[in-house]
Amino acid sequence: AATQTDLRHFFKAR
Amino acid sequence: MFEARLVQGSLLKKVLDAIKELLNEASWDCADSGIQLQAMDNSHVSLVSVNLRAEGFDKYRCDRNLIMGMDLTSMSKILKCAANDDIITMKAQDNADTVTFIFESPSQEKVSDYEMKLMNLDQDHLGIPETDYACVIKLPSGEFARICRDLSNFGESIVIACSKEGVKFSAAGDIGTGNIKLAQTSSVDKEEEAVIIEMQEPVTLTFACRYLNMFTKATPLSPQVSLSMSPDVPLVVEYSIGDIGQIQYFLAPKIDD
Repeated sequence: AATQTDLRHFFKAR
Repeated sequence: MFEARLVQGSLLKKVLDAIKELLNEASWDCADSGIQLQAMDNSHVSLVSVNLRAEGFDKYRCDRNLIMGMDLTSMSKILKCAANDDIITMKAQDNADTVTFIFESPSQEKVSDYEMKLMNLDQDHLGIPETDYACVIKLPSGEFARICRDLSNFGESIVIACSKEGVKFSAAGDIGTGNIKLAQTSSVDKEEEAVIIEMQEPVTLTFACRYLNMFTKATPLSPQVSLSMSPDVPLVVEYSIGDIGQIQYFLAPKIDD
């Protein structure tokens, strides 16, 4: 199975 | 005050159709340069970024930067009241708590106006770093929509593998597996039918079908779509909005356990 990652892991909140 | 008049009103109608399944509400940031929207879906797995340039509007006035928070379901209901060939104008006073949409028929014989309450949304904005992607694939938007729809029958994820031979879309699940390979087109008479692959290095990533299928709601906006990928960073699915802007969808990859 593959685990869905979260966008905030890649993009920092401004 | 803020006023933006779009002769090709159908573009705005299609933009709403392209985002309303993914987002319930979002803020339209209006500035001198144009209108931008950036919002993540509730699960923070995908992000939509819309950019409409001021020059694309037949009339554009933005005296002071304005952030208009809107319920997109309501906005979509209002835009459904516009005919495809209507001219659409959005208007708001500077510190207004409502926005007005005006629809003019081409013959000017029918003019409708709808006023909608604005919302105060304090959504966190994400900084999206400029990225030089390892693979950028341009392909017909209808083709991409078809691939996502067909492979969704096989599983909840699609693996996109880009190499110098071409790009392969795969899915596997209970009923079996599906693989679709697209080779780079050598020469096509119509640019819109071409499959163009720019590859710095091969990339293979896995994405949830559910989001890809929501992104393809933007297909009516543009005959082409571009997919940008680099190892272990979100996919970017981009459609142009006529010649006035673009919509970009960012999707976080799935990581094999």
